[in-house]
Amino acid sequence: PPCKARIYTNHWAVRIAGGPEVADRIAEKYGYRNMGQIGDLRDHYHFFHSRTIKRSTLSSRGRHSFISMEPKVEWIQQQVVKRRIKR
Amino acid sequence: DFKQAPLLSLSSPHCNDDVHNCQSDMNIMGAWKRGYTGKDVVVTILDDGIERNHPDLYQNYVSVYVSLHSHSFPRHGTRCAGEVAAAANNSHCIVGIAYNARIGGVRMLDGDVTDMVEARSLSLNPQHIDIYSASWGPDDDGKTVDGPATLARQAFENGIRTGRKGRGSIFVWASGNGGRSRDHCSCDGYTNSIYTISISSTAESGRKPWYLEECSSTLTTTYSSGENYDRKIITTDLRHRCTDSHTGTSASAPMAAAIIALALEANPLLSWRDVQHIIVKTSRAGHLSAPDWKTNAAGYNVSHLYGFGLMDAEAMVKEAERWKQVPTQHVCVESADRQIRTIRPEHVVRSVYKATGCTDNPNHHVIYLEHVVVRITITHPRRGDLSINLTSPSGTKSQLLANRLFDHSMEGFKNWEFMTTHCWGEKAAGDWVLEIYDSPSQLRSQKVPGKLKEWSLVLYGTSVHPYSTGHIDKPQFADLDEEFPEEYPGPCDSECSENGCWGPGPHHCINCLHYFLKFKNNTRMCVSECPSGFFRDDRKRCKKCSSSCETCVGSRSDQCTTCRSGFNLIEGSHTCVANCPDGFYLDNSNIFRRCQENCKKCTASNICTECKPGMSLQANKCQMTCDPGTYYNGHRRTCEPCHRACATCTGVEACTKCADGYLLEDWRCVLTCSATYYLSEQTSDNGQVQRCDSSCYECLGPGERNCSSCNSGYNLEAGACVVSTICKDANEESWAEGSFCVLVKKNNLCQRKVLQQLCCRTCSQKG
Repeated sequence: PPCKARIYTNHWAVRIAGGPEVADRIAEKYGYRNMGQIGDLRDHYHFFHSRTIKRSTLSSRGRHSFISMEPKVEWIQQQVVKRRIKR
Repeated sequence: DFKQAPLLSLSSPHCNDDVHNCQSDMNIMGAWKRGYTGKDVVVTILDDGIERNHPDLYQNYVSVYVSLHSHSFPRHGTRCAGEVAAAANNSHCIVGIAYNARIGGVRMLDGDVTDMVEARSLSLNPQHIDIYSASWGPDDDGKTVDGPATLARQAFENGIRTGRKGRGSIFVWASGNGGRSRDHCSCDGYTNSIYTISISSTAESGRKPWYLEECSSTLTTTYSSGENYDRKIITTDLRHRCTDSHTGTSASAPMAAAIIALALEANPLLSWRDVQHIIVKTSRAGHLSAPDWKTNAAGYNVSHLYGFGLMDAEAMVKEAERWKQVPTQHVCVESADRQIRTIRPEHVVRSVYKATGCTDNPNHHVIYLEHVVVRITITHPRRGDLSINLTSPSGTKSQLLANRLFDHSMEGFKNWEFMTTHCWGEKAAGDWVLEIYDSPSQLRSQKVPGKLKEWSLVLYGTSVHPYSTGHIDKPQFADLDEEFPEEYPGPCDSECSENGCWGPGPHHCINCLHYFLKFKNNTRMCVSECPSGFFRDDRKRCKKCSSSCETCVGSRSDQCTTCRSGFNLIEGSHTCVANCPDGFYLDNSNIFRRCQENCKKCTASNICTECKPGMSLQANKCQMTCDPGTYYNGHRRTCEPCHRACATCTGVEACTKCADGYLLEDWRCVLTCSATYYLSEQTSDNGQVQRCDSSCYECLGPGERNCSSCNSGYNLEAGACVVSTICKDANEESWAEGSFCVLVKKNNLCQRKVLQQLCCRTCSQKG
């Protein structure tokens, strides 16, 4: 069967403890923009990187990837497009 | 004591059903009449947004519960929202089920959907939004296995834990629409989550819509449009329009969300689990047709197509009004079975796990089940060839996965969580049986067979009966509360099941061990057997037989098995009657048995006393009435002529009267008497021929002394035939012997046959 290629976007979900200011500072440091908390999920933030490919079959690699080494970054996930159908 | 809300007078042009005056089996009107319209409840539609200024919606539309994007083509969302909260007293399209609820919309489907987008939508304003309705999901193509990723999962858990001020957000989800592509909604992680209320659809006819998928995680059902011959769901549409082309489970989910909104208005304190319990208790199988309806061990009817059945808004708000929160949820994660088993084509792998329900850990101890999750890891060359069943200790079988014809994936399942609701209310402890079938749909390489790597059970439920703390099921005797303490320490009546009781009597049981009688005042009494005059139905309830039955198998008058006194069963029907109907007789076992054919009245099977018209009674049998000179031939069932010598007869050799010039001799008509017969002269016999005495060969009259000739070996002596032996007499015999015959005669012993024969001459001589 044809393999389903994953489509990576230029959006990330990041879990950073310490509040929005800390998140803003780290986002700025690696070229992201903090788009705010994800819904009601405390310490989870939506980061957007305008200088990476908007849609790609490869996950994004570059200087911005070092954000995962920040001690305060507990978890990070590049967002993948999911196929969702209206029923 | 319900609130006196002004009653709506419906004047919708789309409701011209004057027979049921727009009553729907979901009893929406009943809930409205109790004053519930969704007031103070907030529902949001996770979709492609809502048209803000639709005339039916804008009164209830609240932008603050909307995601930040502008709405471009919110068709799907607008339709869903209309079913929930189209305002009342409008003249445009319809009225929403919760026409006073506030409605928002999250536009999330017409851009890239990612884990983050889902999580943001599912966790939007959980302290203000009560119900999230989602009419979307992974592709229903029959080959996708997908579900909430990390963030979306966290959003569910967060909403359940903290939403609605800790009572838990309500997530309503449209179950699958991939019926035609043989999809199974167990491969949809959203409907398979215990946190979502998975909604199925049925058409008004109660038949399965073409798009519907089966699966064990479906909880309940609402109407949707079905086939073109079914009536349609009507709802709001784009550009201020109205449409009837909204179909599929996506029409059902918002309907369910609106019904839940009514229940939340009736009792805002309901937790997310309370809502699911109420749905399980009030949903009804009704007229929904499904091949697999079954009653689980807790007495609930459930099917893979419709869950626990059609939602009942009125019943839900009634339950909500007096509901007491269910005990805290316990989660018992049973240890995993990691024994690797090969799954061979055309074979079944059966694995039995003895669950304890975590008895050793009171904080995790589960006795009464809610959801059951089975976490399974399987490798397999073609996933669609797999089907999986789980059977609970009480014997309830759930189909966790059906074959999926189009699923050619080689990925198998990695820790996939299948979920069933079918064991709701059953006991957790006992043997759970997992069966995995491999049924190849086409040729497949045998090199790499499937393997069950690991499976484990996660049991959700409570350690005390969810309704035992004086719950709503308690008998409604006002004085009972005073009479019995809140917690009845026992003992319970022997007819109570293990669920316990709140009083000593058989009518204080929570559930019955065997059967129960229900009284007009809604109380129940447990019994070991249904009393006479009652039969037990498939829900263990004793129902009344028809008045003439003593015992029966159904309530109709033709379903008796024994009769009350004064009534008797009619053979061949199960009907009891007081009087013996024509054509029947009462046999010694008091059953009205059928008389023989053509018999109108009889006293026994072979004794007819009155024949049906056109038949004549002959020797207790009914035969066709034949003309004189003919007789009824039973074999040919026709009248046939008698012998020409007979005037009347009952058979070809059974004359009853002879023609002129003939004599009746032994059912035959003869011209002259044959030997051993004589012609009697009695008038009554009209010259009938009689048989001579058996000692004569020929005779002149009746008796043994009218013989005229004898059979060989006999001599005729004075009209009688005696044995022709040489007679001994006194003269010839030696003195000693001669004197013997003299003595015989003298002692009058001649009438002894042996002596008479011996001394026949002496005995025959006079004097």
